[in-house]
Amino acid sequence: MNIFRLAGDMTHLASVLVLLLKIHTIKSCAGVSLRTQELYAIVFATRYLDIFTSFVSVYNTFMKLVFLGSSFSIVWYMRYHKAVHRTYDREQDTFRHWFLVLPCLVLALLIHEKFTFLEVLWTFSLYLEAVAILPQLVLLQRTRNIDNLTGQYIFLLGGYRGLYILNWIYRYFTEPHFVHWITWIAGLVQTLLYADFFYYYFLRFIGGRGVE
Amino acid sequence: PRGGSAKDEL
Repeated sequence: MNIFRLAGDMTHLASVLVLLLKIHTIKSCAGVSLRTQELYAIVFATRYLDIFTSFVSVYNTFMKLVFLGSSFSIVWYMRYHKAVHRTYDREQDTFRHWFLVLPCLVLALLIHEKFTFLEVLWTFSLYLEAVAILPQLVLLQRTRNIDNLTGQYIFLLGGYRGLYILNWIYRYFTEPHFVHWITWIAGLVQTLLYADFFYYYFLRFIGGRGVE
Repeated sequence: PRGGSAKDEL
């Protein structure tokens, strides 16, 4: 565990807490993509299947449970909590998220380190996480006035990705044979999606115009 | 070769 990894995890945790805060206290999920949240629930469910088979640390198991619990409860709130569901931008959140799941599954079946059930699903979760933010970014570009909490949620998620890349660079130089191409490329693609988004978000901010 | 595993990450 290095400082970048810990900072990345804490940023990730903060992003989830910001979203839960918005849903719990304001009873609103305006500007939040249910498609993206469902994809994250699938990501964590498929990645953390090893929670029963391999133990890394109390910290790891605890965080896995937090991410599983929070992602499924966010989906539950957005789908079934009356007050929260009423604020959901259903007409705007139209990204076909199943068109992301299927290619990721095919890619995981073709490109993986070991052809076992757990390993293929773990790889699938990496590919899916890389693109899971897309419905959220599309929704954001369609929504004219995004509130601070939604903006902070996405900003924190982007920060988490950036810190994980620093973590991999650190581990590459400090741990022998730490080479994980699949993890790195999927993580890099994910970070580039955020970087592209932040670039246009910044242009919109300084230009005072809408995102094209 | 032994080395760190990305499986210990979240």
